[in-house]
Amino acid sequence: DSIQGTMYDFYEKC
Amino acid sequence: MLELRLVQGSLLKKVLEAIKELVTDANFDCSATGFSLQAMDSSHVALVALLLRSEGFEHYRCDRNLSMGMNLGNVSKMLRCAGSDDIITIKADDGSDTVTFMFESPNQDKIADFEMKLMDIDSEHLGIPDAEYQAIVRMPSGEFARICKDLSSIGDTVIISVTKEGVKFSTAGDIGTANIVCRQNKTVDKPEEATVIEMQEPVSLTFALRYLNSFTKATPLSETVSISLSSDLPVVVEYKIADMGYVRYYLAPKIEE
Repeated sequence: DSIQGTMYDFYEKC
Repeated sequence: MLELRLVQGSLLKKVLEAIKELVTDANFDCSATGFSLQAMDSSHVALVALLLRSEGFEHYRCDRNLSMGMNLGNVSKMLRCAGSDDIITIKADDGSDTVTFMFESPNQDKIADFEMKLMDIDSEHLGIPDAEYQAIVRMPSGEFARICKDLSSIGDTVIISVTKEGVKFSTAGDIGTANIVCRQNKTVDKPEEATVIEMQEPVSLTFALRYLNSFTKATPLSETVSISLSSDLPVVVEYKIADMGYVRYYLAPKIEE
């Protein structure tokens, strides 16, 4: 099974 | 004081149509570099980054960096009142809570101004570092839109796989499965009809089709689209805006549990 990633899994807030 | 005059006003109309489905409210940032926006969809699964460089405007005055919060549906309503050949000027005074869109017909016989209220938007800005992608596919934007539309009538997700044979788009649903393979094809009459695959190593990622379909609203902006893929990174779907900049969409992949 797979789950949907979000932008926060890949990029940091700046 | 902000004053941006865009002779090809239709570009701005197309930009709004390209992003308003994905994002409801966003801050437009204005600096010496250009007119830009970075915003995520409400579920933070996708991100859109827009840049219209200052050099692309006929007149570009931005005395200080300015961030203007707008409801994109409302901006779209305003811009739909501009004719497709109109020159569009965006104006705002420092500290003002409104922005004015001025539309001039090409022969200057009709001039309209529409003032819109700005809004305070708490938006998070993400740092997106430059990355080396394992594979970059450039293909006709209409072809990519067609593939996303066709596959979404079969399934909800698409597996995009790049090998040296080509790029494969696969889906599966209750009624069956579908695979579409596009091979590299540089020997076409026009460069915009080519499919070009730059692959460092094979890559395969799974994405939700409804977001990709939303990205294809940018198809009128460019005849070609580039799709950059790497394992463990969001896909980047980029539509270049001739001589001015780009609309880039980032979409987080499905992650195996």
